[in-house]
Order: sequence, then structure tokens, then C-alpha cells
Amino acid sequence: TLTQKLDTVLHKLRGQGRISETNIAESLREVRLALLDADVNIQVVKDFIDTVQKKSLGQEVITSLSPGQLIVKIIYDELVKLLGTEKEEIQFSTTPPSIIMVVGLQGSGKTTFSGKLANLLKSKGKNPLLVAADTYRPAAIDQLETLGKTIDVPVFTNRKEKPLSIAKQSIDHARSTMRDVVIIDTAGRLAIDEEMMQEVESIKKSVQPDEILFVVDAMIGQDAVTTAKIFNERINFDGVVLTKLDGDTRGGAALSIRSIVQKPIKFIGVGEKLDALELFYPERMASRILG
Amino acid sequence: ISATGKIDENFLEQLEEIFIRADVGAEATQTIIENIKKKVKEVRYETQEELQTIIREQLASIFVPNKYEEEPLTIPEGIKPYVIMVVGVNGAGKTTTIGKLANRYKEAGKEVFIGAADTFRAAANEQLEVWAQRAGVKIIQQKQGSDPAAVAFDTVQSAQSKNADVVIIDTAGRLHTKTHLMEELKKIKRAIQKSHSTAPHEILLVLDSTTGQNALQQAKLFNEVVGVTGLILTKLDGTAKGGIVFAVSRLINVPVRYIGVGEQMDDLQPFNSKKFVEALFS
Ligand SMILES: Nc1nc2c(ncn2[C@@H]2O[C@H](COP(=O)(O)OP(=O)(O)OP(=O)(O)O)[C@@H](O)[C@H]2O)c(=O)[nH]1
Ligand SMILES: Nc1nc2c(ncn2[C@@H]2O[C@H](COP(=O)(O)OP(=O)(O)OP(=O)(O)O)[C@@H](O)[C@H]2O)c(=O)[nH]1
Ligand SMILES: [Mg+2]
Ligand SMILES: [Mg+2]
Repeated sequence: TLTQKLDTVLHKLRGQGRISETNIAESLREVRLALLDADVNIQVVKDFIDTVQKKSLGQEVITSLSPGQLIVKIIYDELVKLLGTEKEEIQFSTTPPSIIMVVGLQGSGKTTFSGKLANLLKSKGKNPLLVAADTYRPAAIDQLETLGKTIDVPVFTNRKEKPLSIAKQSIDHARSTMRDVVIIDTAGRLAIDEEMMQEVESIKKSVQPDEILFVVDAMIGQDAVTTAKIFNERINFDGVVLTKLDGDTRGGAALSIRSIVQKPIKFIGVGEKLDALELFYPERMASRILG
Repeated sequence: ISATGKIDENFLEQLEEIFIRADVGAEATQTIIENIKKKVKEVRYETQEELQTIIREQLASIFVPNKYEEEPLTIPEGIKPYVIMVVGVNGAGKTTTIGKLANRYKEAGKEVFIGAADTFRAAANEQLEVWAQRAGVKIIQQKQGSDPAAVAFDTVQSAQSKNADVVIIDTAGRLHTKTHLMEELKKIKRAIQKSHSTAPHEILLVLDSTTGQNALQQAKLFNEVVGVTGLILTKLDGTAKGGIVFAVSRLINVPVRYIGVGEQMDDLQPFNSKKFVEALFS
């Protein structure tokens, strides 16, 4: 573990009283490697190490904690702080229906998440409507319709229309069928696909969502920052969903995305079934990233 | 100018950053840079261009040679049907890649059968059905919830009885950490072996090029469980560089067979190590 690695590196700190630049240089290198291995973005790692160094310098090496434990505590606390200490909820509208739009790269888990979110909101007494606005991927509409049937949530779509019209029509449909939350599932798209990014911009402009969620696969590497930045610039999403955290990926993208675009992580996906959705806990993520 | 065996420190730092940003990984980057330094000391260079060439050649040499690079659709003598099993984690691009691959073989005059052995995920059959239609190939499927091993077995049997050339088996996405799902994958492979003793002839692991260091764990475990014979790297039309493929191909010692460069049927290319290395620096 990082604590063990740091203890080996830092055992010479014992009896030195305070942490200095020279005696923690090696341990900061270990931390850098651990964070890069965890897929934290290289720029975020640089800034993070600078912060940890500043916070560690001059600290007294309390004899009750090993120097390794002390540095890890500083790192852990800093990670939790960066990951967001506020529990961030979904924004609902004061006048129904609330509109939630789900976006992200191909295969990140948007359709599955849309089903999970509908399931969660239904259990909280809401009447969600799922909207199948992915007209590109083969059987995408069938996929969402199947999920909707599993949890007995209606799915709105129109196999003759384009995503923008489907999204627009879904709001009227929600009103006329007394659904109070609309969850719009969109096609996976590349941040650099101009036409597709214009499509989500126009859907946003047209239906004015109360909440836009950016769904990211937790095993994503350095590309997390590139794509999150562009999506954020183009549609200013409200929150992030990190999926497939039931695997063993360290999930450093959580830290990268949060620190670069400053948007909260609201949910995590922890399985393929529709009940596999959890709220985001920064402490758990921090431990996971540290490995 | 006289030849030198040294590389400027700033240049090395820039190189390191390019590699890390490309998801090559911290450890692999260190090894690669050490090897570059050794090579440069040995062969020496006079111009920047020469140095760049040495670096690119060093990188390209990491890949296990793809013996089918010139003729990717080669089927070894006497193997009929040639059975390909496609595996990987959720959402990597397996089903889409199978559609593209089936089309390639079909266009090369081969008769192809696709096996819809993802019997778990919502609308998995329907999705693969669309691809089979587009490629003009036969699909064997059973209803959602059926035994995937039975579908795989059925597909190879049907292909054999119809004297088809190629069988491609799609499997459900699964995280390598799920023991029971990895056991299921073993069962699917055994079923294929039962229906044709030398099959499967290829087991392709599909990796999403946006994946970070977790790709190493994926490769390690899929290889341990079913034995991977080749890699496919998808979504290279995006901004991710797919640099994890260096460490992965070294770890499990297999070639990269194809790359996915889009969502349409023609968006599949045979892997070219020189082009891939060049794209790292663009
Ligand atoms: N293990 C696991 N699998 C997940 C999770 N979320 C989604 N998946 C799986 O990931 C794969 C892709 O999920 P989809 O919901 O189709 O992803 P998508 O973003 O809608 O894909 P596109 O519409 O093609 O962009 C499927 O196999 C899902 O079952 C999760 O939290 N854990
Ligand atoms: N841009 C791009 N998208 C791709 C590529 N390959 C696949 N995709 C997209 O990635 C998403 C997931 O593809 P699938 O073929 O469903 O992936 P899968 O591995 O079969 O997914 P599961 O069966 O759910 O595990 C779809 O939206 C595809 O269109 C590629 O090379 N480039
Ligand atoms: Mg989808
Ligand atoms: Mg699939």
C-alpha cells in the first residue's frame, strides 16, 4: 500500500522532528507514481503534489503516527477535500416535469444509468418518464424500452423522428401523462464530433434541462480531462456519474474531472442491474484512488 | 556535426509527458525511456530527425508482430470454420467490432456466421441482428436469458453443417473481477471446443482506447481465464491515444489485430504499428 511504501521511504524521518523538502522528495515521487497509476491526470497530479508538499513542510513528526501515516493523512484529507465534501443532490424543478439530460462518450453506461435513475426516483415516489433519444446506435431504443419494462417505467420515443424532436415532444408527453421527471438518454458521442456536440447543445437549448449529467466510465485514463473539459465548455453539465466502479479500476478520473471542471460527482454505478446505483462518497473514493 | 549518444534532459521530460498523457503508464514510460537512451547511446545520431526515427522505431518494436498485418483476413490452411471469440469488459465495442469484422470477411468472399452469445444484456440480440443484416451474414441467437454456451455451440454446429468459412462469437461485456462471469466465459470456450476440437482459433480481447491502467488487469485476467490471441483497440477516432496497448501487448505477448475508428461498418483498420506510433506524437 502507499502507506507501507511511504513508511519504508520515510523511516529516516524518525527522530528528525520536522518534514523538510529534502526528506520528503522521495516520498512525493512515490505519491506521484501511485496517483498516475490510479489514472489521475498528469496536470492534476502536479498541482496535487505541490499542495501536499506545502502542507507537509514544517509539520511536526508526531511520534504517535509514523511519518508515512502522517503524509498519507495529509494526502487523504486533501483528496477528500478536492473530491467534494458536499453531498450533491439532483436539481428538481419547482414546476414539473423536472428534466434530466444524460450525456457522455460511447459505451460509458448512459442508457443503463438512465434506467437506474428512473428506478431510484420511482422508489422515492416520483413518476419518471424515460426518453429514448438515441436514434443512431442499433437497437438503442429497444434497449431502453426493455429496461423501462423491467421497472415498469414508461419509455417515450418516436422511431420516425430525430433526437431533437423526440426530446421536445417528450416534454409535452410528460405533461399530458402526468409524469413529473423526464430522463433523456442520448447517444454516445465524441467531444470532438462537431455535429454531435451541436446536437446536444440544441437539445439543451430547446428543452432547458434542470439537470445535465455527464456519464463517465471509471476506468477512463488521461482522456478524462480532455473530454470533460470540452463537454463542460459546450453544455455546462451539472454533475458527473462515474460508472463500472464494481470493477477494480482505481478511478483517478474522479479526481481529475472534479478538480478541472469543478463539477460534483453525484452518483456511481456499481453493477449492471438497475438497482446498482449509489451516491458518491468522497472518503471511499479517496481510499480507492490511494490504493 | 559529430554524432552524439546523449539526449537533452528537457527533451526527455517532454517525451515522458507525451507518453503519460497517451496512457502509456508511469512504469512503462520509465522502461521505454531507458531503452531509448540505451539505443541512442549505442547507435548515436547527428540530426533531430535521426533521433526522432530512432525513438519511433524503438516504440514500434515493442509490439508483437502481427503476422497477418499484410493479409489480415488470412485463414490458415485447412481450418473450416475459422472460429473467432470476442471478449472484453462492458461497453468496449465488441458487438460493433463484430459487425465490422463480419462485413470484412463477407466482402472478401467468405461465408460468415455470427453467434449472439450475449444472452444477458437488454437488446443485445437486436443490436447484433442489425449488424448481421448490414453485413449480410447469418446470425444464430436464442432468447434473452438462455445459456450463452449453448448459443456458441449452436453457432459453430450450424456453421459446420452449412460449410461456412468464419464464425464470430459475441459475448456479454463483463468485468474481469467477477469470478462467476469469468467462469461463464470458460464454459463458452469449452462449448466451442466441444463442437470443433481446434476451435476457437482466435480469441480477441477488445480494449477501449480511452481506458487507463486498468487495461493491464483486464488483459491479465482475460488471458489467464481463456487465453487471448489478439487485441482490438476501439474508439481511436476520439482524443484518446490508447497508449496502454504497449504495456498490454508486452504483458500478454499478443499482437494488435485491428483498430476501431468509428461507429460505421467500414470503420475498422488492420493495426499498423508505424502509424500508431506516429499518431502518439500528433
Ligand atoms: N459492471 C458494470 N457494468 C455497467 C455499469 N453501467 C453500465 N454497465 C454496462 O456497460 C455496458 C454499456 O452500457 P450502456 O448503458 O449501453 O452504455 P451507453 O453509454 O448507453 O452506450 P452508448 O449508448 O453506446 O454510448 C453495458 O454492458 C452495461 O450493462 C456499471 O456500473 N457496472
Ligand atoms: N467512436 C467510436 N465508437 C465506437 C467504436 N466502436 C464501438 N463504438 C461505440 O461504442 C458503443 C458501445 O459499443 P458496443 O459494440 O455496444 O460495445 P460492447 O462491448 O458490445 O458492449 P457490451 O456488450 O454492453 O459490453 C456504441 O455506441 C458503439 O457505436 C469506435 O471505434 N469508435
Ligand atoms: Mg446508450
Ligand atoms: Mg455487446
